[in-house]
Amino acid sequence: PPKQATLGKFFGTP
Amino acid sequence: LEARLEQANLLKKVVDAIKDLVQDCNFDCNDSGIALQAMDNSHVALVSMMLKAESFSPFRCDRNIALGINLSSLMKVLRCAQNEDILTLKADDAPDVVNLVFESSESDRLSEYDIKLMDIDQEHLGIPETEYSATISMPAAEFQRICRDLIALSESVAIEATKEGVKFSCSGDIGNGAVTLRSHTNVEKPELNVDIALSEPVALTFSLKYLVNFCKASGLSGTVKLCLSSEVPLLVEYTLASNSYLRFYLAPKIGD
Repeated sequence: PPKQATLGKFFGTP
Repeated sequence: LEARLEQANLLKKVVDAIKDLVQDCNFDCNDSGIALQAMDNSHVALVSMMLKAESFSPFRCDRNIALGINLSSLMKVLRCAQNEDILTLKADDAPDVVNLVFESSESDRLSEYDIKLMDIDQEHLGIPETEYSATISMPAAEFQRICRDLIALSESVAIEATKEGVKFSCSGDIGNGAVTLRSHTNVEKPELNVDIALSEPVALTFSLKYLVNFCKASGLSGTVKLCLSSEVPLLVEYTLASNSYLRFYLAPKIGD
């Protein structure tokens, strides 16, 4: 089954 | 800070909608308004709230301040307000507390509460401007119903937007389910419109648990907007008056 990604993968820390 | 809201109910509904997702939050106050950004503990979902200065009357914030507030404490105090009460938020330059005053427009009742502030070291994420492949706007109650119906069958939902429409489908131990909506314009009841703006087809899978949680904001707006692009978090947006908003981002489930 597909795995849950976390937001850190997409949104950077500015 | 001194910010007066015509209806305490607005803040009450916002906090009620997000309190199960995030617990301790900084309310960042500056002259443009009051903003909040916080991720849930698992870093899968993010809440982004903006209450613009125009949503308040009057609004005054002389110095940027972050009010670190425990949302369950805030909810306890907001429950002391009548929905129709006028709410004024006040804080000093280097505050230990935030002060909330509720005034009844009908009687001479005035109630006043202070909530102790906390130091919250919050990670702030940069959310890139995204041109989404699909933007779906639909009745908030319809989206809530779909999520509640499908979570009975499965933990996850596949959202597939094509020129035919948007399909929410799931499969679980007892079987499968799917709900498809097509673009729909109801002249008599525009609040029932479904609008699908598509630049390219997109299909993504999300955890229903989070979506059901986001739907607690359904009482804030008649319409919800879903924005999808391949391999990026889903944006679920509830628009409030005066360009204020409550947004939720949800990371997709990826790969096999």
